[in-house]
Amino acid sequence: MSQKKLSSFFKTI
Amino acid sequence: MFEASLAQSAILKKVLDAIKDLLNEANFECTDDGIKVQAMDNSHVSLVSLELRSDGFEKYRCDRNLSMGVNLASMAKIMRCSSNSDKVTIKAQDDNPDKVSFIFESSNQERISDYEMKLMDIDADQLGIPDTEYSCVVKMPSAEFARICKDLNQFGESLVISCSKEGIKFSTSGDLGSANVKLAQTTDADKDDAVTIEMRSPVTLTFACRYLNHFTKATPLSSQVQLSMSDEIPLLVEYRIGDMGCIKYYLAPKIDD
Repeated sequence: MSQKKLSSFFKTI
Repeated sequence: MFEASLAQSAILKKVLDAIKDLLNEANFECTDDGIKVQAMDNSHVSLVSLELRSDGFEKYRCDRNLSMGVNLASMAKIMRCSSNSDKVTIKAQDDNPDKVSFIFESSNQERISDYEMKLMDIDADQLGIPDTEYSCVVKMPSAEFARICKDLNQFGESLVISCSKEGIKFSTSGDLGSANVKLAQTTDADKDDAVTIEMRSPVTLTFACRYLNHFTKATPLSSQVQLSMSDEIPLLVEYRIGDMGCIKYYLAPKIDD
């Protein structure tokens, strides 16, 4: 399993 | 001019304790509505979103929106200089301040101390967090959640959270062996020790235990914690701060490659 980063889910504004 | 007072510094101390191990620094965005902080940890795996509404303060004045870049370890050092029952006032004179003052007043008004802290320029990414209808929303005692995270952290790095109609299950395994804690939904939803589950569909997700343990530093703020989960999106762990706001933690899941 790999740890995802938040940027994979939430876009930078 | 920015000025905000709280009757007791204990709340602010607890808020700071809840974020200072996860974040080194953060921008405190102050507006007429209140104070907001949104910041990711260094590894960009988790995010803290803090809101303190202006109507929750004893006194609140914010003439113009301002952003204060705060080193949280420095602020924690200053907050430790207050007694829990002290009234605390946060004050910044300029519209674009390079320093902020903390004034602590004892309840009998006989001791007044003030501390000035230098602010910093922080260039941080802001993330847009979409409104989500989660598959499972679980409310449970915050102390129970903290206990489970602490106990299971001894067994493995990853914590599997499974939620269904029957209840919520926390599982982990490692060199030592394996561990499971199951909590059933309770019948009386109004009590502080209630476990309640709103479910659209069952969910199983895997998270790094280390971050969950960081989130449980917010336990003294609230008797209950809310976990919101959907498959393959970040977990939301939410603690209320009395009637004045909340602290939300988001944690990206571990996903099969």
